[in-house]
Amino acid sequence: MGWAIALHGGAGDIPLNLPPERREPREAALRHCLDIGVRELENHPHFNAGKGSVLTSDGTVEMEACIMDGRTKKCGAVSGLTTVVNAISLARLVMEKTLHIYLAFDGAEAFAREQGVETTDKSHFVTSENIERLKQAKEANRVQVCISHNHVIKDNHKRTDLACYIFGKLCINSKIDYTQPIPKEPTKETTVADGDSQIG
Amino acid sequence: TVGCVAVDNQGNLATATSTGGLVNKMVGRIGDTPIIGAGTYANSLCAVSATGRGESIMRATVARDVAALMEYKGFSLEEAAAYVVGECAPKGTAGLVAVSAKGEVTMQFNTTGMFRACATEDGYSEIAIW
Repeated sequence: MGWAIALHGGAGDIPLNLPPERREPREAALRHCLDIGVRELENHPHFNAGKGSVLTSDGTVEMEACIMDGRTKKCGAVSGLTTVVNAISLARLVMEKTLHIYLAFDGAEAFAREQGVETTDKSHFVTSENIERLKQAKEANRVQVCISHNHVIKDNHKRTDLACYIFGKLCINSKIDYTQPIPKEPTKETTVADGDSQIG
Repeated sequence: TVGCVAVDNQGNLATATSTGGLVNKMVGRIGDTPIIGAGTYANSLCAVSATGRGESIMRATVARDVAALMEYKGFSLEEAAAYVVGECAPKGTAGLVAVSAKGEVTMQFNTTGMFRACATEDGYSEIAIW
């Protein structure tokens, strides 16, 4: 028997060619946090928790966290936090100070104030990297897929056929020439940076 | 998502997970992290913290399944975690870190990578991404 600690900063489609300037700070943060534990990970803007949380479709932050004691099975969870600096600390207070397990949104924020945990302005959690990531994700969602040809419809796409038109999955500017057969277009694999949490 | 699991030298276990959720999520969306048994679970055998695509982790009850395989099938921590990540969660959606009451550590993932680190009392430590 002996003590052990393991921590993670997220799993995802992390590109193998992640540049050093993005990889090294994360490795340094992991090394640093190995000594301190999960709360410190929340304070690092490189990871998707606390400062550095990804944004909702409204551009806001809604944080959530959970903690559990294996021996007693006592546990605490919180969701919908917008001003609490360390969500995990609030989850621990839910575990230790209430009869409940899970507090969310306004109730959780009110409990945070009641317990005097550190809170700050909502903007504290938002980073420029995540603003850019949200923009990418919204752009990725706006790209429509033509259900007839299974190709990505872009505004400047020229040709389509009746099926696309009927189902409305039609490129906006295209004109339908019913006399002309649609040439078999190779469906190009277009990779759209979708901003999703590829790096966990 | 960030998470941490720990065991002390009396075999007491704890886990904690925290996240901002999914980019561009609908306001009000809740993921696996605060759901006991999905993103976070601990009992007397092991402590688990999961990360990845929340909806997939919830459907597979990843964290609880690792503990259940140890509890009911007698799997080791490594076997249980490898089975859940390899068989129960769709490829490319999940990763986890876990420790057992005996001080074993495992860090499994079916995605391209997972930012992870661990250290044990006997001096072993590891930091890795892929």
